[in-house]
Amino acid sequence: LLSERIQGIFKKLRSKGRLTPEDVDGALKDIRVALLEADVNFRVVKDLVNRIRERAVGQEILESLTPAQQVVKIVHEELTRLMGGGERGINWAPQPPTVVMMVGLQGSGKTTTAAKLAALWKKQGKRPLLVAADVYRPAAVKQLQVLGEQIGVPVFSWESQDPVEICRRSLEQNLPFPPNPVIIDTAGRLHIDVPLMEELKAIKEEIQPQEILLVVDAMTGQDAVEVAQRFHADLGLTGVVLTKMDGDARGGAALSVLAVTGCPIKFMGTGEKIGNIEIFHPDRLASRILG
Amino acid sequence: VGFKREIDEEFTEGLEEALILADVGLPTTQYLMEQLGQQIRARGVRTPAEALAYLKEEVASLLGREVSPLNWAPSPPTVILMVGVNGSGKTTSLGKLAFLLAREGKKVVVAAADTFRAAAIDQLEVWAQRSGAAFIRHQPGADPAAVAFDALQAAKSRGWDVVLVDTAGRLQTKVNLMEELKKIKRVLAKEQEGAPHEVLLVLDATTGQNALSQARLFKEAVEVTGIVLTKLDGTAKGGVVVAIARELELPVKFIGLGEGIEDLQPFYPRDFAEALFT
Ligand SMILES: Nc1nc2c(ncn2[C@@H]2O[C@H](COP(=O)(O)OP(=O)(O)OP(=O)(O)O)[C@@H](O)[C@H]2O)c(=O)[nH]1
Ligand SMILES: Nc1nc2c(ncn2[C@@H]2O[C@H](COP(=O)(O)OP(=O)(O)OP(=O)(O)O)[C@@H](O)[C@H]2O)c(=O)[nH]1
Ligand SMILES: [Mg+2]
Ligand SMILES: [Mg+2]
Repeated sequence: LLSERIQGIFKKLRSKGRLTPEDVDGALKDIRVALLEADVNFRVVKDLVNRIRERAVGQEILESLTPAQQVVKIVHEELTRLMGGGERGINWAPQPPTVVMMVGLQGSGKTTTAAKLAALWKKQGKRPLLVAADVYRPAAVKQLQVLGEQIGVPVFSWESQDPVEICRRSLEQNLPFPPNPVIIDTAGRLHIDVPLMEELKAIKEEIQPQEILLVVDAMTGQDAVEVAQRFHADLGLTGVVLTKMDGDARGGAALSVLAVTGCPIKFMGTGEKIGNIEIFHPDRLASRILG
Repeated sequence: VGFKREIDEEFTEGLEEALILADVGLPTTQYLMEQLGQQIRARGVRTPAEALAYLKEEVASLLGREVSPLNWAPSPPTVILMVGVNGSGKTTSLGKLAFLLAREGKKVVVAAADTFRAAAIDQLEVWAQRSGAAFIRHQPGADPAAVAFDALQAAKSRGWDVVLVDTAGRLQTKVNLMEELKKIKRVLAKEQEGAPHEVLLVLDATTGQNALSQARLFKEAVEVTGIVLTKLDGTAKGGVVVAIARELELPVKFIGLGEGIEDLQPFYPRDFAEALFT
C-alpha cells in the first residue's frame, strides 16, 4: 500500500530503535508535505496528521519494541479507513428502473462518464437509457446522442428549457421494454450557483434517484473540499466518480472528497474512450497519492 | 488574516495557510514566506498590514505586475492556437475571445480543429455564430492540421485579421497527442511567418499542482506564450499560476469568469494578488 517515498520516511524511523515524540513529529512532517504536494486539502491533511499523531505518541508506541512498525501500521490504518469505507456497488432499485444522476462542476467529465457507465451496464446485460438534461451547453444534447449512437444505447431528449420536465418525461415513457438503469446527464454548474443547485434539488425531488454521483476531475486542487461539501449538503451524494486518472495528477482531491463527504468512490475514468472506466480500488489511489 | 496587531507565529501560519488553500503550492509558498521573513528580520516590514501588503506586491511582481497583451502578427492574419487538457474551457474561451476581437472591429475566423470529441465541431459552431466569426470545419475524424491550414489559407486570401484554432483536449503526458499538437503548430508555421503568434494554454482554476506539469509539458511541446485561467467565478483561486510564473515565466493573459460570451477579461496581476488573500 505505501509507496517508495513513505517507505523512505519509515526506514528513517526504523533506524532509531526507541522513538521520541520528536522522531514521530519529524516523520509526520514528511507525511504532511507528501500529502499537500499531492493536492490533499490543507485542513484534511491537518486533521489526518493530528489523528495519526494522537495515536502514534500514545504509551503503546513509546513502550513498543517495534515503534516504527506501529507508526507505519497507524498511518496505513488511518488512510485505509478514509478510503476503504462505504458500499462500492450501485444501489440497484428493488423495482426497476434504477435512476442514476450525474452531477458536478463544468468540464469534470459527466457526459462522457454517463456514456461509459451506460456501455458498461449494457455489457452486463442491462438495458440502459441516457437522458440529455443539459439544456445550457451548446451541443450538449448532440454530444450525448453521438456517444449513445456509438454504444447502441438510446438517448432521451426533449425540446424544453426545463431539465425537471425532461427528466420527468424520460421516466414517463411507456416502452414495451422499460429501460434500466436510467442515467441522467446534468449540466455542469458551480456549487455556489444557488439557482442551479436548486434546479438539481428539483430534479432529485422529481426523479427520486437511487444514485447521485459527484463527478470529480482527479487534478482538482484545494477547492475539492468546498465543492464536495456543497454538493453533498444540497443533494445527499451516494457516490463519487474520479475522472482523468490516466494523467499524472496525484489525485489527492479524492482523499479530500472522501474526508468531507464519507461517500465511496465508485468508479474511475481512465481515458477518453468509452471502455476507459474501472471500478475504484482504494489501494491503488493510496500509493498514487503518497507518491 | 488582517486583524492581528503584531506579526506572530499564528499570523504567519495564517498567511501560509491562505497561500496553500489558494493552490499556490508548497515550494512557492515557502519561497514567498522566506522573502517575507527576510523583510521582517531587516525591519522593512513591522506590522501584519505591512506583511500582507508586501506579499501581495511580491505575488503581483512574480505575475509581471502589468497586463500582458496579445502578441499581434507584424502583418495579418494573427494566428492564435488554444491548447490544454480535457474540459479546461478551450472551446468556450475561444468563443469569448472571438467575440471580444470581433467587437474591436477585427475580422475573425474560427478553425474547428478538434475533430475527435463527440459534437466538438457543433459546439464551436454555435460560438462562432454567436460571435459573428467565420467558421472553418471538416468532417469529424479529419486531420486537425488540415483544418487549421484551411482556416489560415482562407484568412490570408480574404484579408481576415485573426485565426483562432480550437484543438481537442489532451492530457500532457500522452506523447502521441502532444505530437499531433506539434504537427498542427508546424503546419501553421510553414504557411505563415511566425505563426502561431500566440499559443494559449487554457487552465482550469480548480486545478491543483498538476497545472505545473501541464504548463511545463505544453510549453516544451508547442512553446506556450500565455495562459487563459478559466472558471475563476467559482471558489478556486488558481494560485498555481504564481508557481508557473516563478518557474516558467508564463504570463496569464485572460481570465474566464463564467459561461457567457462576455465572461472573458484581461488578467490584472494586482487584482489577482489581492483576491488570493480574501
Ligand atoms: N483523458 C481523459 N479524458 C476524459 C475522461 N473523462 C472525460 N474526459 C474528457 O474530458 C472532457 C470533458 O468531458 P465532458 O464529458 O464533456 O465533461 P462534462 O462534465 O460533461 O462537461 P460539462 O457538461 O460542460 O460540465 C472531454 O474532452 C472528455 O473526453 C477521462 O477519464 N480521461
Ligand atoms: N463557470 C465557468 N464555466 C466555464 C468557464 N469556461 C468554460 N466553462 C465551462 O466549462 C465546460 C467545459 O468547457 P469547454 O469549452 O467545452 O472545454 P474544452 O477545454 O473545450 O473541453 P474539451 O474540448 O472537451 O477538452 C463547459 O460547460 C463551459 O461552459 C468559466 O470561465 N466559468
Ligand atoms: Mg456535459
Ligand atoms: Mg473543446
